[in-house]
Amino acid sequence: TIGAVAVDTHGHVAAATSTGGITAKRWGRIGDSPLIGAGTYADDRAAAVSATGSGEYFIRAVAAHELAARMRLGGETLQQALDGVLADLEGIGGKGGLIAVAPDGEAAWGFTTPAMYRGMASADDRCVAIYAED
Amino acid sequence: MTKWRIVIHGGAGSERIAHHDPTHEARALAGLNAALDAGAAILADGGSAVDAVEAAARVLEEDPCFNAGRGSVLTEDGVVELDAAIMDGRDRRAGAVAGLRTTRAPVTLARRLMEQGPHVFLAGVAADRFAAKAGIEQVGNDFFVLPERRRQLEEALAAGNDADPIKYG
Repeated sequence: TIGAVAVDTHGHVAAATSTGGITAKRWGRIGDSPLIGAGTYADDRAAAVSATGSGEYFIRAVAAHELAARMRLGGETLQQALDGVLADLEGIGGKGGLIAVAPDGEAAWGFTTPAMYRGMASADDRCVAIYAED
Repeated sequence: MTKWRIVIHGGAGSERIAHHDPTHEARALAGLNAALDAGAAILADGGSAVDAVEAAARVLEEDPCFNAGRGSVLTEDGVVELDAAIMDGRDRRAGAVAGLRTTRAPVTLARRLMEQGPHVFLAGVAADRFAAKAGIEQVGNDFFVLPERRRQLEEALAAGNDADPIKYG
């Protein structure tokens, strides 16, 4: 699974996710990536979010929308909301990662697996990494 | 004016060197940088967040290192089935597709749906037909299939129910 979230100079956010699913997938299984609110969500009132991981749990937790709702309704910061959703997912047995940006230019990521291919860029900085310890 | 920013992921994995290729990690990091380049160029020029995320996602869909587009994992039948979604925070318009087999750029089809409808979510071979009618490039399913993914499929089928579904990210 791959994903991108961005905030532009007008303060608008957007999210995109794309995937081949899981190896040896059968019975027409569809994961969270194409489900709006589960693996992909964007709302200028809160954040843009893209997810990767054990899709069934991200669907059940409505993970991407939940992160935006924690900010919009619960007043959490972007990182607090992202970390809270990952903890919620772990509580029901899920693992994976989230990336997110907010209309104010804030950005966040987090993951509960040993690795997540990830990168971040702005006018001032850039980084790419794979493992938790990178 | 807001400070622009782009963040990308290439999948959450559970194995160091799950791929049998020691150059995989260096190639993956190069792919991540290429995707950041594509999105950052648009944002730095005052372009939209939607254009930036589609451009970055397209780079990663074409990059064989990642489980999306070309280089995706295989179903138990040995074919590639692709899903994608895109969403615009300005008005919460969205487009999503699932179970594609011949549309080369899944995220571009999702964007076409987001911008012109008539629906938010399309699935299956009918979605590929919709893409073809919309002039979005169609390819044979084997365009997406790599030998390394065949090896991983055989490994997963041999592991049966013990296979880790997100081992390869």
